[in-house]
Order: sequence, then structure tokens, then C-alpha cells
Amino acid sequence: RSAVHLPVTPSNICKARRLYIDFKDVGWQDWIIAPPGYMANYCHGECPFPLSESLNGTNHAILQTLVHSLDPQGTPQPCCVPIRLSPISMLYYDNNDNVVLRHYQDMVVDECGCR
Amino acid sequence: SDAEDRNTRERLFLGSLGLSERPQPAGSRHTRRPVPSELWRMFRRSESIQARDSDPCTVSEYGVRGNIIRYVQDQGRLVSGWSSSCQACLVKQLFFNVSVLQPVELLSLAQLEIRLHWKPLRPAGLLRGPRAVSMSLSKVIRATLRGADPRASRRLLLSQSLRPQLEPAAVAMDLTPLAESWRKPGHNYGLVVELSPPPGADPEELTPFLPGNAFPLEEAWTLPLMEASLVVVSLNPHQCRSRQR
Repeated sequence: RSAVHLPVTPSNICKARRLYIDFKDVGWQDWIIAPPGYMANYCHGECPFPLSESLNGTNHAILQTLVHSLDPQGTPQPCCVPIRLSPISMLYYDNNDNVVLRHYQDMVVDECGCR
Repeated sequence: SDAEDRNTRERLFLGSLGLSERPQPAGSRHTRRPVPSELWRMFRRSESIQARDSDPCTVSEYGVRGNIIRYVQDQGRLVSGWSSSCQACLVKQLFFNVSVLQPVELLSLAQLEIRLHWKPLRPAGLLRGPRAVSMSLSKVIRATLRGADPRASRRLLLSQSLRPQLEPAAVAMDLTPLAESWRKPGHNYGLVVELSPPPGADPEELTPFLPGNAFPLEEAWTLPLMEASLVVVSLNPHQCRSRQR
């Protein structure tokens, strides 16, 4: 009957984590002109009950955390996912030595939330 | 197998970026053509904070839908001497390989840009005042048979006179429908640009301003150096999904 509060250390909470993609690491530096890399980030962490407002949960996620707190085995927590993303642009040479500028949607995680 | 596994992962990831394979441009980083300053500007602008909220599937600089901007370089050759009637004319074939666009890509804009670099005018030239050259741009609609007049397979697109200028001058022309027709295999015969000296100019006076041709000091008049590129804007619909609300 009483809600079970699992102890959650702050670092476990759902939030964006830093992840820098270095194009040299994957051997792309000879065809990518710019950028040399970029901060992609990723989401990771818990979505505990009660879902605080900073976790940007939908009503459904709030419901799911409640059910999870009552039946942890039967219903998982909501997922910690990107909820705001940004584009990046890449300048590169193609196989014909043409210079290409390409814009990609949703390549940088700016904000995470529980869904 | 590790290497294969890595290659497979890379190919799958590049595929999701709309690239059929890892580009392998020829030459080294230092010998490749410089990045056009306009593309640098667009890239820097896209990195600004404001741009983060703009639509990456619209190219605001050209006002068209698109997420890929290519500066397709000219692969044509000088063909002076085609026109027997004008030995002093500078005649250049322009050829842009638009097969670099993937079939899935929607062509939004193909803009021809011809930059003319005039050699600084000599005093004699100044005395007589800069005289215009005439430039004609034609599309080639079929291969020219041996012995046939090459002009028979051309259709005039643009004809204008150009005056020498201190700064490089650019002629721009929207060739989107023509570039779309070039995407069909076997339909790309390119363009021909012809620069004709001012009427009455003494051919002896004229020496084309060509690479490797140092500035002939005794020369009072020179045809400009020409650089051509095709700015191609296209949209990959797989990468420009409408946002799920």
C-alpha cells in the first residue's frame, strides 16, 4: 500500500551524458573537411517514482513509474530518451572531389526525458 | 572478421547518413580543390546557435528545400578551334557529373556559376577603354558526329556581353530542369561556353589568359580565365522526416 521509494543517487537519474564523436577515431578525417568531430551526447539514467518535473515525463510515463513502483518485476520503468535534438552539418569531399555540405537532423542530444 | 565486422557497421551507419560508401576522394587533403568560400560561410552559419533551431531541410541561402548542397566541379575541356570561323574565340566544354546524386535525392536547384577572372588591364587597354567580349552559353543536346558541325547539336541558352572588371565577375544561371534531364543515363552532353573577342579586335593582339600562360607583358588585351561550377541543392527524403508530434 505505501509507495516503495528506491534509493536513487543523483548521478543515476535520467539525463544527457557527454559523448564526443571524433571523426579521426573512426578514420574519417581524410574525407570530412569539417567539423573534426562533434558532441553527440546520449541519454542514460533512472526514471524513478515519483517522476519529478525535471524529468520531462509524459502523463503515461508518470503512470508507468507508479505501476513500476508497485510491481517492479512486471512493469519496467519508463525509458530515458532524447526529447530535444539538434542538427549538425558536415562538409566533405565526395568520390568526385566535389565539396559537399550536408545537414543532418537530430544528431545532437540536447535534452533527455522519461517516456 | 573484426575488420569485416567494422566495415559492415560503418557501411550500415554511412547508409543511414545517405552515403552509399565511405567517400575516397583522390589526392591528399592538401592537393584537393579548396572549399568554396560560400560553402564555408553556409557551414559556419549552420553551426551558429540560431541555426540549431532552424530547419536543416531548407537551404535558406537559395530559398529551396534541401539538406545537401554540392559544388559539382566542371570536368569539361577546352575545345578552342571547334569554330573555324573564330580562331581567337575561347571555346570550353562544361561537363558536370550529376550522377553523384543518389536516385532517392530530389533535385531542388542546379545553378551554374561561371567566374571570370580578368587580367589587369594594360595602359594601352585603358587608353582605348575596356571593350566588351561576348559570351554565349549553349547546351549540347546530342553527340556530335565526326565531321558534322558541332554547332548543329547545340541550343543557345544565354548570350551576353561582358566588360573587364577588376574583381572576378560571376555569371549565374538556373539550370535545374536541364540538370534533372542530365540525371537520366546517356542524356548528359554538357554545355559549351564561347568567349568571342570584341568585334574588330586584332587576333594578333589576343592571347587567351590560360593557366600556365604567364601575363604576356606586351599584350594589351586578354580573354578572361573562366572557372565554372554547378551548385546543386537536393533533398534526401529519408533524412528529412517530418517530426512526429
